[in-house]
Order: sequence, then C-alpha cells, then structure tokens
Amino acid sequence: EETENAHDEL
Amino acid sequence: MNIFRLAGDMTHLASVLVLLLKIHTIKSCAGVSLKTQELYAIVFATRYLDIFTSFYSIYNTLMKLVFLGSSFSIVLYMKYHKTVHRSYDREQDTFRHWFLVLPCLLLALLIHEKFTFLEVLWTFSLYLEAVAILPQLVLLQRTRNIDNLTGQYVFLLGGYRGLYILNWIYRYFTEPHFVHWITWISGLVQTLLYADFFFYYSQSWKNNKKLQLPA
Repeated sequence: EETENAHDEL
Repeated sequence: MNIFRLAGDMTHLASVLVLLLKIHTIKSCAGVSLKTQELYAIVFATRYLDIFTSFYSIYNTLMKLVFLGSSFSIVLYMKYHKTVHRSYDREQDTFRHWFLVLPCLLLALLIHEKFTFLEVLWTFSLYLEAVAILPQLVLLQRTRNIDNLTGQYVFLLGGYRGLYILNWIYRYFTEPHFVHWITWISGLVQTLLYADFFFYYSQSWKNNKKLQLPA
C-alpha cells in the first residue's frame, strides 16, 4: 500500500 | 487533524498577523528582513502549487491562500509602500539570500520522495523554509532595539515549527504509514536554528528586559 503523504499539512 | 497541528497552524497564522499588524497599522518594517520575506514567498509559491491539483479540505485550501496572500503582500508592502519602505533597514539586511535558493533546489533534485515536478518543488520548499529564517536572525542580531512586535513575530514563527514536531510525533504513533524523513529532518533543522533566539527571548521575558541578541 502507498505511504500516506504529508501534503495535507501546511 | 490533531491538537498540535492546529496549535502550530494557529501560531503560524498569529505570527503573520503580528507582522501584518506592524506593517499595516504602524506602517513600519524596522527590524524585519525583506530577504526572509522573499524566501517565504518562494516557499509558499512552490509548496502550494498543489492547490490546483489536489483538494484536502476547505481549511487546508483557505490556509494556503492566506499564507500565499500574506507573504506576497508583505514583500510588496516592504518594497513599494513609501512609508513602510522608508523604515526598512536596508543597510543591515545584507544576507545573500539568493545563495540559499540554488543549493536547496539541487538538494531537492537529489533527495526527494518521488521524482515528479510538483514533488521536487514541494521538497525544495521544505529545504528552503528550513533556512529562510537565517537573514531575519542575522538582522535581529545587528538591530540594537528589537521592538516587541518583531520579537513576537520570530517567537511565534519558531513556536509553529516546534508544535509541528509534536504533530509529527503524534502522527507517527497514530497513523501506521506516516513516515516522512525529509519533512522531519528539515523541520528539525529549522527549529534548531531558533534555539539561540528562544534562549535570549526567554531570558528577556524572565528578567522583564528588552530583547537584545549578543553580537
């Protein structure tokens, strides 16, 4: 499965 | 969203508001580094390009717009607003900030999670943000009289990074696949750069004295 990316952060 | 991240975002927002208050209301940018502000404008412009490609939440999009808008308006204010520009410490703010940009770009091309246009720019923005405060810290050190708002601005900005570290620790333990070395290491480097400032800030606060950094 894919790693959850941190792009939901500012 | 956990409490640390929300607190971090709010601290970041507060730092921007403090700076805008100083510039907009007092019409002064004394002690504020234009070099740092220009770097932040680049940081947000490169990091938030994903506004056009992905949607996370209304909160996320709104905050991105706020940080983009505020960073660019601060730069424009400092450069082109007559009264504000006059208060700018041009002679003291001499850090060669453009020399930070190229190494960060090269590093992002070499070390990233995925080799795509947006991802490399996003990584570049993380590296650049880590060092973007340097011109401001150098300027603070050269400024004899640091006013309260400028001190609070830098304190809040550093606080935001510190809270984000707590947020990453929290997410690491609560989200099974949340491992992001690049974000973490650049965030840690960024926070460490504030260590010295935090020390003198707390001293001045404790002794109820004006903040002054040793030369």
